[in-house]
Amino acid sequence: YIRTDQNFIYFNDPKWSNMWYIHCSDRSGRCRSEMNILAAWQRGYTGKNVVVTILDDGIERNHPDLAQNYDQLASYDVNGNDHDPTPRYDSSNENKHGTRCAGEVAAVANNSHCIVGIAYNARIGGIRMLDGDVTDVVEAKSLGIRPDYIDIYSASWGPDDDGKTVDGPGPLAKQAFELGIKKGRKGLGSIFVWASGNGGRQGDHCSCDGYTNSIYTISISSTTENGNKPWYLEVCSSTLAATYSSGEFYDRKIVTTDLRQRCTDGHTGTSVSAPMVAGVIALALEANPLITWRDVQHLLVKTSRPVHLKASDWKTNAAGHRVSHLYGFGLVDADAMVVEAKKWRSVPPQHVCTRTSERRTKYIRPDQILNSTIATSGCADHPDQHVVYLEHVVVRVLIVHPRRGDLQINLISPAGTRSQLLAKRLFDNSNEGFRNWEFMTVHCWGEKAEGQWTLEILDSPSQLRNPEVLGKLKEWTLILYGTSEHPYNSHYSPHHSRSRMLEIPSPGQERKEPDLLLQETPDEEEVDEYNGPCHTECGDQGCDGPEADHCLNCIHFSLGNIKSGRTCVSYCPLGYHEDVEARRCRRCYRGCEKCAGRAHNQCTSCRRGLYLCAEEHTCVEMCPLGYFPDEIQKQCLPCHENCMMCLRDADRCTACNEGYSLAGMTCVPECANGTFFHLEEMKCSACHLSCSTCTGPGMEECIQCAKDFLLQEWRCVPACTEGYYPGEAVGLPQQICRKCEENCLTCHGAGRNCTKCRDGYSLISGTCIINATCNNADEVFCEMVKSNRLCEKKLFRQFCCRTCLMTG
Amino acid sequence: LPSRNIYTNHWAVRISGGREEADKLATKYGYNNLGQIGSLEDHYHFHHSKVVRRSAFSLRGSHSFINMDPKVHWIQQQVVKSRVKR
Repeated sequence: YIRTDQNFIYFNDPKWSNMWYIHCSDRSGRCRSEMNILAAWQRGYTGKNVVVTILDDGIERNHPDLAQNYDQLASYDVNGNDHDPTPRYDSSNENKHGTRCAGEVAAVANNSHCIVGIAYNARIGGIRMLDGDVTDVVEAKSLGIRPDYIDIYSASWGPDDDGKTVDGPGPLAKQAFELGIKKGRKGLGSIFVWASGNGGRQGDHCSCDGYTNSIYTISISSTTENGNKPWYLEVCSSTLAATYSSGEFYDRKIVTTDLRQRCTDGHTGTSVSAPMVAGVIALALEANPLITWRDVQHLLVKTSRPVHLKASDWKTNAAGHRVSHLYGFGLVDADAMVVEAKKWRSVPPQHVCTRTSERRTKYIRPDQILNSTIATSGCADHPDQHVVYLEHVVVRVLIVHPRRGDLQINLISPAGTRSQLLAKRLFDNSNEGFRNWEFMTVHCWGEKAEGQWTLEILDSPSQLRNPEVLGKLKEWTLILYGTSEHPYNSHYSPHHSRSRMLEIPSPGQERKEPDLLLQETPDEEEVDEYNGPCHTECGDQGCDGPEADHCLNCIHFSLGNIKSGRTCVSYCPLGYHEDVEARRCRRCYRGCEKCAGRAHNQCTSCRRGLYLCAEEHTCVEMCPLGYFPDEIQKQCLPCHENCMMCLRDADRCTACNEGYSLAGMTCVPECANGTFFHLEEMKCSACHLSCSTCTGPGMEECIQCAKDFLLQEWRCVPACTEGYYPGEAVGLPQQICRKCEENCLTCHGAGRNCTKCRDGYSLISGTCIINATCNNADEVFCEMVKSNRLCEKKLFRQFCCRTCLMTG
Repeated sequence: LPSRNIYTNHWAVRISGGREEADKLATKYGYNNLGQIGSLEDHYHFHHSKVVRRSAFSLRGSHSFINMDPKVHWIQQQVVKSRVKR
């Protein structure tokens, strides 16, 4: 928690009070501003002279909160091949993503619009490259735009996370990365920030995302306001650090700029985190413009820390860094970053030491662990490759396997640090194996490279497989990146990060390794005739048998009742809530999956088919008006303001509130008579003077004509033109121009009211008869024509009617 | 089944000899040279308007002869990549 600070900064931006992740202005005490952005601002760092660009679907450069910081030179439209990255507008607002990211980085401060960007004086651009076919060429072009002008590239996208894709940058994009690292920022190296894996869909593992597994990208994950793992987050050994982002419905959200010059708190996931860190790095670059791309990563490793982030696998590596697969080295600390950056000395040059395992195929047997080791001196015999202190560690594998998703891969460093390179992926039934795929871990950062490295592969079939077809490890290569001398030469730089002193250990967890916890045994006490060990959940009254349902009381919770049988559990299952006082699991109200109490309005999540009403904490089948059922979070989320009803997304309106009307799927203010709402200009513009209501400025876009105008063929005219006559229209207050009979040039009504015929027709008793004459009308069938009154039927009029009628 | 690729009518080609050489080669096989790919030296972005814009197969035709041209060091038909926003 941060104490209120006397020289607290206050901005007049309307959403400033919602930016809980930056300041504590609302004095609620529920303050989570350990990213210490305010403190960095108070040191005077706001991103001045630093250029950031967003690789995405465009950026609304005339957004009131971006225009002032917008930088044309940091922008390009790769999809449209021009210099204007303005997104393509459509009724679904699908191209909102880039604008939302941009606001987090550099939304202007104190301009009464929306929010304040983390680097609110930085220059911001956009590279439109997702709104079209994304190919290797498109990515390479985007990554290579103005490398000497743009400092930081932020990207919040990646391969499909369907749990069966293994994809990454193509050959051109890889070269663009390498070129950017070598030559960008005039040799200091471009800085690429990437949103780490995002399990928008379950069952994925972000090590199959080649962008976050690149050593050239800074992979950033997310935590919720309460330091919990967001439902969407994937574990990943290449994640470097984390920021706050969206979480459950009860967690506060992140606010940012939105398409159509709006604000939103609907920007979620790790899409939020990458631009946030881009902003923090911009502050650090302002403090020290000469830090290299590797310095930035070292700074993040040094200053990020666990604070209250909850992860079961926090561990301290051999260099003393706390690290986890969820959050990397922890929550970023902007203040510590700028302080360290200010006095930073560049780290020694990077060395690369590569070792390949022996080329002997090893079989991967189901449910057995295959261990393969590589012993290395860190290439001590090649000075220019010698690695003593580690940075990134990459493992390139060549594995043949019948069902790739059954594999789990771990890497254990000489110091014993275990990195999970790959977890099982239930949906991945590919038989392609891994063909020189590169996994990466940062967990050994700062450790010594020398020693024995162990690759551990576990194959656990998740469905029936042909037992005779075994997986094979053909070979694997260990690539060690690091320095030959200590990266922080202690004799000239203290480099003791302030953040270490800030570290607030989460109670009871920090110093003990998780598996040690499990090894603790309960006190052994004598119990009556059964004297075997009790279940670990049994309390101090002992037990009368070895199982959890033999306990006489429970350590944590008792589940069930005497009738149905009672047992002890460490936590209550779904459908129950934990009554801590009574140490009992109590059933939630019908329909609740999780709850905070038994009442119907204490649900915190709902069973399948029901949706949670956040305000009332109740589970409903149908969301109330103004809300839509979110299939992923299983809760009723509010429609966008002005929306009375929406479909599957807050922005997909199907009905509007009073005073608004639908334009596509957006609710726009109802404009006064004679005006229409101009979507792009976001204001009411005048219809054509002949229209009283219209959908656009053109004459043909009238819906209703102005006074003294008549609707004729979707246009409004002062008077009906030739071939039309004014007539009533059902349901319309005004007359419209109706077409005269066929072949009739002027008329004053329908039917026999023609007053002038077209050439080749004669006007006969109000209708137009073709001038054809037939010479045998008498003999042939004039009588018949007249007796059958054929002339009144349009179809037969050409049969000598004129002649017949003329002859009376 | 592995996901099916979508082949575009764009190619990345590595040709030494500069822009002129690239233009010449492009014209020879009916391509448009859209210029160098970012800062990647000798890499050019070719487009062939006579080849179907999106296809499930890498179509063969006279345009394919460029693969065999000795001046071409490397060539890659562009495939649509599935990229999702996080």
